[in-house]
Amino acid sequence: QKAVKSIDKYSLYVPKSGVFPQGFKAGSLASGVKKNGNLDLGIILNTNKSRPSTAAAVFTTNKFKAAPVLLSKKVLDISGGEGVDAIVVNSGCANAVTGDVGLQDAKQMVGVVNKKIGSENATLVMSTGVIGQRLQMAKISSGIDQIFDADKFGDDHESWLNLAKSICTTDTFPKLITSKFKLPSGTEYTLTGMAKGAGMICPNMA
Amino acid sequence: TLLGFIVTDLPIKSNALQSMLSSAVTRSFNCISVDGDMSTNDTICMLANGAVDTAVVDVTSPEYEQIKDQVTSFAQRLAQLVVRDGEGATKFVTVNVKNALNFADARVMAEAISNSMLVKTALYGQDANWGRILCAIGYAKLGDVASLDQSKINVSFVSTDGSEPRELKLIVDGVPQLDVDEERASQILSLPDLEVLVDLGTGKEECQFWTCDLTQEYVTINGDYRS
Repeated sequence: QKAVKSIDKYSLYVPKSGVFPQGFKAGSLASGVKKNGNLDLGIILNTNKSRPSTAAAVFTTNKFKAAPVLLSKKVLDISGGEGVDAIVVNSGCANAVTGDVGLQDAKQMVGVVNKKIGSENATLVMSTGVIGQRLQMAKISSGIDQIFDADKFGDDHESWLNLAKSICTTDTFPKLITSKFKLPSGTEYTLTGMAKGAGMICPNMA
Repeated sequence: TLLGFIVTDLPIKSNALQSMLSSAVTRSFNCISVDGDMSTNDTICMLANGAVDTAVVDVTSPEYEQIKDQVTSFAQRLAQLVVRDGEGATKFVTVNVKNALNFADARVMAEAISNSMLVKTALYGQDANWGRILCAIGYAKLGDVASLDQSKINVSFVSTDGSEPRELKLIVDGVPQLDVDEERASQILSLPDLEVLVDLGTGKEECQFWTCDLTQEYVTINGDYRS
C-alpha cells in the first residue's frame, strides 16, 4: 500500500468563530457515561417566546428503530411539530435494541427536560453510541439537572462547539457550521447545524 | 450513527419546515456513505423559533423555494463533513452521476458505486480500477432499465486541485480506454479530494453522492467497538 499522508482534520474543518441564530442556547456536560470523561450530554434550548417554535425531523428507516427515534417521532406526531423548544442528546450509549425499558429511559430523559422548561411534548431526544446497553439514567438525569440548575447554557461559539463535541463518538472532530443568509426582502436569518457520525453511515431517512 | 440538528431563527410553519427538511435530506444526508451500514438511530431534526421579525414562511411563500435551496446546500456541507470524518478515511470522493433518466436511478447507481467495498479499497490503494466502478453500476437495482444504456455510458476520474487535464476518461460511449494514462490516473487518485464522474447519456437528471475510501484503520476501530 502506498503511504497515506495524515491530515489534521480538526484544524481544517472546525471553525474558530461563528454567528449563531437568535433565541437559541446550547448547554453540555460530561455526565460520566463516556468512560474517558469527555462531554457526553447536550441540550439545545429555544428561549424565544415571541411566537411558538416549529420542529421537523427525518428518521432512520431501519426496522429496529431505537427508543429515542420512536419517542421523538411520537412527540412530533402529538405536537404537530409546534412548540418543540428543546433537544436533548447523549452519546456513549445508543439506547437501541433495549425494548420497553429503553423506551421508559428515553421518556424519563424527555420528562426531566419538559419539567425544567414547563411544557409537555416540547422535547426531542437522541442517543448515540453502543447498541444493546441500557442508559445510565442516574448519570443522565443528574446531568440534565446540572445543565439547567447551574445554567450551563450559552449562545457563544464555545457553547455551540461544546454541544457539537458532546454528541461525538468515534468522530475525530466536531461538526459545526453556521451561515447567515439574506432574503430578497432584506430579511437576514441564520442557519446553524451540527452533526455527528463517522461509522455505520449510509442513512436513508424519511 | 448519524445525528444532526439544524436550527434557524426564521419563522416557518411546521408543514413547510418538514417539507423543506425532507427535500434537503434527500439530496444531502441521504446521499452519503462511509461503510454502507444503516443505524437504528439516524435522525436529522430542524427547529425554527421565529426570533427574526418577519412573516411566517409557508410552502406558498415567495421565498420558500429560495430558503429550501439554502437549507439544502447547507445540509450538503454538513453531510460532507461526516464523510470527511469517516472512520479511517483518507479520501473524500464525490460520485457524480449526470444525464440520467431520473433522479431515483441516478441515486441508486451513485449509491452502488459509493458502497462498493472493492471500489473503496481501490480508491485507498490509488488503483484506477474502473472495472469495479462499471461492475457496481451494472448490479445497481434500477427502477427503469432504460436508465442505463451500455453504449452511451462515460466514466471519468476528475481532479479537484486545478491540475490539467482535469478529466481523465476511462470509458467513452461504453468503450473502455485501454491506453488510459496511468501516470495521470495515479496523480488524480493520490489527491485527498477527487471525483468519479458517470455520464449516463439517457436523460437530464443528476445525483451527487459523497463517499470515502476504506482503510485498515476502519477495521481496527470497529473490531472492538463494543468492548
